[in-house]
Amino acid sequence: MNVFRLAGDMTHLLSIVVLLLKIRTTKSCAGISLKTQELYVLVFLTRYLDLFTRYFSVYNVLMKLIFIGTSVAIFWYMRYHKVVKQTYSKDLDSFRHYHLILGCFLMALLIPFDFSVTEVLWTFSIYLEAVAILPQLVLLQKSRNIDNLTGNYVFLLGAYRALYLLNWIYRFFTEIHKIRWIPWISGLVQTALYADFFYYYIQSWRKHEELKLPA
Amino acid sequence: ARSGDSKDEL
Repeated sequence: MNVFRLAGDMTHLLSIVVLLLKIRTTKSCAGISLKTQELYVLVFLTRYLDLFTRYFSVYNVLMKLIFIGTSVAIFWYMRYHKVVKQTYSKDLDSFRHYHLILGCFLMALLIPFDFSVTEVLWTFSIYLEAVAILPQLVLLQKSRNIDNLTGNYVFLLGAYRALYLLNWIYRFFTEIHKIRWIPWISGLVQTALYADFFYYYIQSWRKHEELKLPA
Repeated sequence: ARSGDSKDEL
């Protein structure tokens, strides 16, 4: 495990902590896209099927269980918690995420890592993760004001994949020496989707102003 | 098929 990978995983974990903190302390999920959260549940469930078939390390198993558990918990809060669900910005969360699921599934059938059920699902999860943030970004763009925790959540989520890019470069030269088209290109797309957000996030931070995305 | 591919990533 290299420093980029660890930093990426910790940033990913921290983003989830920030989101759960927002939901549990403010009893509000305003500004958070339930569609994006549903996509993450699907991403983790389809990617971590290898929990049953392959063992890597205690760290690996624990992190996978945490990602599955927390994504389901966030989904549950937003969908079913008596107080939290009333703060859901339903009208603004209008992205048709089923199209993303269908598109990524077809892509995974056409270009899978390998032709088996688990490998097609793994590839599907990589493609879907790359675009899962789109409903959230659209929701942010429609929101008048973005609270700090929501802004930080999205920033950390983007930083995680950017750090993974560095991890892949590092591993390519030190360890694997193989081109890994599917995760690399998906990861590049995923990180690029945040470029606009990063720009406005850093600007608002430097100017000490509230974060706002132009429509 | 998986050797050399870093499926140990999350």
